Amino acid sequence: MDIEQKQAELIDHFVKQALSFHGEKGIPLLAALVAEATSHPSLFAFSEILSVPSLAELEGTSYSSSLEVLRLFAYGTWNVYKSNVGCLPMLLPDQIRKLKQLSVLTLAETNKILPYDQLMQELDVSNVRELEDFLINECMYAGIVRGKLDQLRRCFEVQFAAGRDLRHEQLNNMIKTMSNWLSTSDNLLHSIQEKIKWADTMSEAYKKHQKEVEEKVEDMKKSLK
Amino acid sequence: DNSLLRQVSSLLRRLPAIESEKFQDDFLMEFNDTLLVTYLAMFTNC
Amino acid sequence: DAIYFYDEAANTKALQDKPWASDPHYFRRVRISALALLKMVVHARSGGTIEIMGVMQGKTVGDTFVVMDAFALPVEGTETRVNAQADAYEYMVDYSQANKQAGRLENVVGWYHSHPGYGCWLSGIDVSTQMLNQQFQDPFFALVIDPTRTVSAGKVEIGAFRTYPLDYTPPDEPVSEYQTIPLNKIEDFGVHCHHYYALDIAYFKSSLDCHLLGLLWNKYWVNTLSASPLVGNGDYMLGQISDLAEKMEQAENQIVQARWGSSLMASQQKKEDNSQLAKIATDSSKITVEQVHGLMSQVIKDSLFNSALR
Repeated sequence: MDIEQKQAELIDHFVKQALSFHGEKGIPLLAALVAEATSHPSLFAFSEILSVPSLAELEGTSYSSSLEVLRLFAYGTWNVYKSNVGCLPMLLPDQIRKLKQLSVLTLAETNKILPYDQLMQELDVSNVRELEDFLINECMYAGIVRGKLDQLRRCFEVQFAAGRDLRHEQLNNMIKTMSNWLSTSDNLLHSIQEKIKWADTMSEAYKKHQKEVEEKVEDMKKSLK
Repeated sequence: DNSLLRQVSSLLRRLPAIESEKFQDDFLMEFNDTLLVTYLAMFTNC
Repeated sequence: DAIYFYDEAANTKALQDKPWASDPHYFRRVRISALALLKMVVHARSGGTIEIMGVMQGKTVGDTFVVMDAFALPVEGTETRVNAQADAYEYMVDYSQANKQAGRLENVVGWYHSHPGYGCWLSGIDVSTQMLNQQFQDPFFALVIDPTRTVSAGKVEIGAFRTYPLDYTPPDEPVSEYQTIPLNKIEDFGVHCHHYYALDIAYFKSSLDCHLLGLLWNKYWVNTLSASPLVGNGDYMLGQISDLAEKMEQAENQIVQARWGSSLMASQQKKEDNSQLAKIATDSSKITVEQVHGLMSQVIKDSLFNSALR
């Protein structure tokens, strides 16, 4: 939630700028905007910028690679970039760092426990110290990820990871998960209500039974006297 | 609302909150202990 | 928020009239501010299994003590010597003077201490301390907090008391709410329980307190939800069960001896046995209920946050 609040203003700023650039003169400015957005240290969400209509004008021009870069940063990872390096422009050091940060978020989406070996392979890092420095300085301090570094088991336990931009096909899964959660919560509430009713009924029955027993004891005492 | 979608996605990724054998073992042990205490209390009441 | 206003003239008049001097039951109620309560409970909890002590500031309004604030005292051995707060007189005087300079005009109206795990009542030493306080510092009352039972019960275990004068015979008090007393304290409880009476406790908070507590809740609700008395209070629970076992053994021995002894007082003895066993049964039910509550919260949390989305 904090990361979303932090980048909300930035997203607004970039979206407004993108909306103001259109036509042939706007295309190089849009490309520069994309480079600036993908290099910005505090911006990790790009779907709002992607959905600006003027960005579609980049398609088919000499700046279409900027659109591909934006899509890469919205949905892709460092490995995807490496396998398509021929089709994409050279990234700046700031962009490389950001893409690696986003790759950590993607990895955290699937697993809560990330082994160091997997992380070193995904991020092209040669040793554990460098990996830990990256995770602490670039990920945890940036607020996109919270977790524990377990040096004994050589893994990173993720407690929280910021959300990345979603593709349309991912929405179905999310809706299904939330429906399941909703129905479980509803069922739980119903069963709690039923248990409360049961407890009340049992308590009434017990009081009634106790009263009956006391009355019987009194009757017995009177009859014995 | 892309921001909301990202937040929801981040939240759903955090769940299940705990998923490990050790937690299950500890949880079931607590469960058993409480059931045992309930059993003993029932005997005491009787 | 009007309760926070300190009426110097009314307070001076009350101190001159001293209506409590003629009526041992004069004071009936205590109103504690949210701030004072929080400070006292946090202080008590910070002591762990060690008894802590502090002092409360406030005023009297008719038959009610109004506690505005509380501060801790740097003393030890609150349950092992009468008037342990004597060690901190200089501290109390300095604190009170500094308060008055800062514009807090309230006087000290009572002392609080903790009974970690063994309930809210006054021991023999507490009764002596409170009698001394009432002799020299009246109006004064004693407050006892049990931080351990607070955690396991889920509500603040607190009791406010005033002692009777030595030469006063109290009338038969209505039976107060039952509380479990550990076996090693039961004698101390029983001997002195008629030397004091309990005051009704109510709480109040200012509009600013409401706002601040709301903010605190927003910040710490996750920690509150995550906590579990089963995990946090395991030692206390073990102690309760062990104490219960000892009480049952003692009851069993007493029953056996009594039955072998005289049969003349059979009906009287049977009544005592029954009440002793009834107390044991009540204690065991209480322990179980607390355990079950703790487990219920764990099961619900597991269903909501683990099982559904596994």
